[in-house]
Amino acid sequence: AQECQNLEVERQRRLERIKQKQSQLQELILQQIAFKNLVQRNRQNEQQATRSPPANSVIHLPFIIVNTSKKTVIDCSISNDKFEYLFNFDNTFEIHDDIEVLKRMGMACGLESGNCSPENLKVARSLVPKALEPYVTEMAQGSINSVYVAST
Amino acid sequence: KEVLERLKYIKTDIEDLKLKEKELDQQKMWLQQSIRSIMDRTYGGRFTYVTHEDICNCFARDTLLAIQAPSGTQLEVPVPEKGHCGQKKYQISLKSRSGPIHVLLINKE
Amino acid sequence: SCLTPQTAMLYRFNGSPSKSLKDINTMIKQREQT
Repeated sequence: AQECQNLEVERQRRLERIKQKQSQLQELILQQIAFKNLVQRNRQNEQQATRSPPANSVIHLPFIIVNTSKKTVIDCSISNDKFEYLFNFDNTFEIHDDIEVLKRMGMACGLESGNCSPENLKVARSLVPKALEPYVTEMAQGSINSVYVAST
Repeated sequence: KEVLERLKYIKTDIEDLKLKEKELDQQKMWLQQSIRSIMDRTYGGRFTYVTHEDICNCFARDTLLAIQAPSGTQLEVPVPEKGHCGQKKYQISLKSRSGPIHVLLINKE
Repeated sequence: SCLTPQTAMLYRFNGSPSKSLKDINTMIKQREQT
């Protein structure tokens, strides 16, 4: 009975670790799909426009966005080599990373919110290897945790 | 008898979990490699950009700072404290070790 | 003075999960309300 109890504790610990790894995998799948969609979109746009967009009109990844009200006064100090910046705001702000921007642009096919149309699901599945397709299907239905149950 | 049954089931399940965890680690490694190659300039890295318009369409508030920095750059946000005149100060500091940081102020108006 | 978790929150480009930024946004909102 004691051995049973010890193994049960180990089993729970492994289950927790697997759930955490699945959620990290889910985030990486979203990134993979979003990045591939972004590259495809830009490539198509450039082919149609038969030229690249002006360098000062695009922002390359990785980046972050700080979002604040237009009334906010921002005071900025920059080191000569541009390796250090200090911003002072007199109002609140929000910070978002590039993945968040790509999700808002729809590049993750709506998987992040679990509402993915059948066409988008097809696109999303084509952007990941076969072994990961079950995850994409589960994410499209908004229930990643069940993937583990399914495989056992 | 029940305890022995339970013991057998748990041992089998732990073996399953070991395999599952190994599979997850491999899939994670594969994805990280795949994302690195997408970001790599030779493959699609030239196309991993967003336009100012893309960004403006994503956010409601009007003033945006787009901060592009080398991987590993550290961003630090101190817990806001009250300044002398009682007003709260909100601060962001950025420190890069491997290259310059580029900041673009986008004012939607 | 050395930084402690109570005094600042950190994020690393291409190194920290998006959640770190969500935590920073939550902290800013909470501090604004207090």
